[in-house]
Amino acid sequence: GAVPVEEEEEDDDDPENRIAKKMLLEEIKANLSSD
Amino acid sequence: GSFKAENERLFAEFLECCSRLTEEHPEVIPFLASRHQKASAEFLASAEFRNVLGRCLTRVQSKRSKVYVYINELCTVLKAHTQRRKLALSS
Repeated sequence: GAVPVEEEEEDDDDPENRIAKKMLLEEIKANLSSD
Repeated sequence: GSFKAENERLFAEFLECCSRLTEEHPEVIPFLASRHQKASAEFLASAEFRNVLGRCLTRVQSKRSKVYVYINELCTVLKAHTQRRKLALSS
């Protein structure tokens, strides 16, 4: 029979990377609005 | 000696590498490029910048999952060396 696969983890999503991405995108947004 | 040419090559390589990894946010690369443009010529030709660039490039190539960490690091360094704008104030 079929074996259910339960792997939905985001393996490549590094927490440090997520924070850096958020900071960077916020800075870009702030820069765009100040220009 | 000046590291200008070498730094330009390393920066272009870093941009190319990152642009493939940040396709979901196409605004990131132009932002990094504008930070680079605004940095002082002295810093862009320095050994310090070469070291930062070399380190970021090596890291992003081995740990792609941290691409934004390295871009953020480079942006911070470039921001710290932004050319001071001369205010042309006439009274």
